[in-house]
Amino acid sequence: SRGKTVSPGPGEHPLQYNYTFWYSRRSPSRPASTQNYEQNIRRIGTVASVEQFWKFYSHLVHPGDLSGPSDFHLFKEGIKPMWEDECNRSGGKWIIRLRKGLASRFWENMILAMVGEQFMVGEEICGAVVSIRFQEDFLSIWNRTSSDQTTTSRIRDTLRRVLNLPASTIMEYKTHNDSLRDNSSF
Amino acid sequence: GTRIIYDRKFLLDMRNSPIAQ
Repeated sequence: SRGKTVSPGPGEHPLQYNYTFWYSRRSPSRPASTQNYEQNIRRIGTVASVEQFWKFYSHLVHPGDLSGPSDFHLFKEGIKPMWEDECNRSGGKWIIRLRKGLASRFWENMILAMVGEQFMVGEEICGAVVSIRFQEDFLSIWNRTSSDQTTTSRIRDTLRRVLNLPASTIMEYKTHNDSLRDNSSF
Repeated sequence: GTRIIYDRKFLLDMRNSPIAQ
């Protein structure tokens, strides 16, 4: 459902959108498929205010402390963190590779920018993902319209600013269509 | 319409507010 399931409490600071936290664990032994992915992803909660965000966030393990390949996702309520969701189908994502040890801090800065509406791209942002892997970690931020270059450039520039990325950091944009076609993510 | 914008500093300050504990 696309409706709001939670609301800010009395006196709390509302967010522009409600956001849902999701967690997924990769099972490397099984081939990637939509069905496996849906079985492995868990919705862990939705927040509607700054206060609820912190309350929730402070109870989560820092992504950098997770063991084994796993992902945290933070998506606008009602948007599933899947390529096939109607809000994602025509979209894509910016991907940033991180060496080990940086994921927790960068993830926090990225989601603060997202829930604080720092990207200034209207309805375009769908959600964000941190992916913990063996050799390196990845951040990604998903938007609705991969063909909208003004938007994707603005998202890239905002990310560089809020994460204070070195100029040498490689950022790659990938459409979900391409991800679906080559059936790969990281 | 109006968008609800929060900068990083505000959000981090809110983290320590009693209601968010």
